[in-house]
This record gives sequence, C-alpha cells and structure tokens, in this order.
Amino acid sequence: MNIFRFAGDMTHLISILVLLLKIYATKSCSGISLKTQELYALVFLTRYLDLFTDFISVYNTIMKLVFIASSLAVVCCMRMHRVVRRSYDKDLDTFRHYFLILASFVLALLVNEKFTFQEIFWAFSIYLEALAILPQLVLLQRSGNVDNLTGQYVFFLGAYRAFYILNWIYRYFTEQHFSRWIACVSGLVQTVLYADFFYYYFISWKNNAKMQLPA
Amino acid sequence: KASSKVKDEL
Repeated sequence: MNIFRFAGDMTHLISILVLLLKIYATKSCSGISLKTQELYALVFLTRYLDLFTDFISVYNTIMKLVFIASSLAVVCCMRMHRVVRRSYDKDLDTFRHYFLILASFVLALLVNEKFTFQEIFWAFSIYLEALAILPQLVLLQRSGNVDNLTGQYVFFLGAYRAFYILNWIYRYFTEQHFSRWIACVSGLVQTVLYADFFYYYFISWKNNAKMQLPA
Repeated sequence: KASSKVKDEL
C-alpha cells in the first residue's frame, strides 16, 4: 500500500459517500444516471470475484464489500424507492450502455493477462469501469445545470483513478516484475474521459458560480 | 513476484 493508492481509495469512498448523501438528503436522484450506477455495480461484482478466495487484508476485504454493497444499494434505491425513483431523469438517461458491456466483454476476451474465467472478468471490469461514466456525463450534458453534490460526486469519482495512475507509476519504479499495463492504459482512458468535466468544474469553482455544461 | 500476480488493488 502506498500513499497514492490510499488517497485514491479514500477519494473513491468519498465519491460514494457524496452520492449516498445526495440521494438520502435530497430524497432525489435527479442528475444521477441509473445506467452508470448499474455499470459500476457490474464492475465491482465482476472485479471482486476473488473476494472469498484470495484474502489480501482486512482493509481490502472491507473496501470491496463497501463498494459492492453501496453500488447495489444505489441501484436498488433508484429503481425501487417510491420517492427517489420519481426524480429519476428517465428520458435523459438514454445512453445505450449495453453496447459498453458488450464492447468491454469482447475486448476482455481478446486482451487479458491470462485466458481464465477470473482474469477475463477482471479485465472486463477494468475496461467497463473506464467507460461506465459515459452515461453520467451524457446525462449532465443534456440536463445542462449540475447540482453541487452531483458535481462533487463526479469530480471525486474521476479524481480517484488519477491517484491510481500515480500509484502505478510509483509501483513500477519501486517493485520488480510490477506490470499492470491493462489497468494503467484503461485508467488513463478513464481519466481522460473526465477531462472536459474537470475543465468546466474548475471554471465554475474559479468563478464561484454554478457549474454549467455547454448544451 | 507474488504481489504482481495477486490482484491486491481495489
């Protein structure tokens, strides 16, 4: 464990807490893409298949359980909760995310560390996570204005993978045989996809104005 | 060697 990875995990945790706060405090999921939440639930379920077989550390196991439980809780809440579900922007959240799942799975079959069940699903989860934010970014683009908590949620979600890139660079120079090029390339793509969001987020922060995405 | 084999990251 290094400071970059710990900072990344904490940033990721903060993004989830901000999302839960937004839904719980405002009893509304307006501006949140259910499709992105479903993709993230799939990412965690397919990435942590080794949850009960490979014990890494207490921290690792607890974080995996938190990520799986929180992503499933948000999906269930957005689908089932009678008050929250009414605020879901159903007609704005129309990204065809099944294509993202299909593309990630095909790529995982072609590009993986080893052609085994666990490695293919791990690569699938890495590729899918890089693309999972697209429905959310499209939804924000369409809805135009971004409420504070939603903006912070997306910001922290994008920032965590940037910390992981620093972690991979650090581990590359400090550990022999360390090679995570699948995660690293995918993490780079993932962070770049947030570039324009980060730009408009920074502008709104500098002008202390409400965040506006160009329609 | 073990560390790079086992997926020790989240």
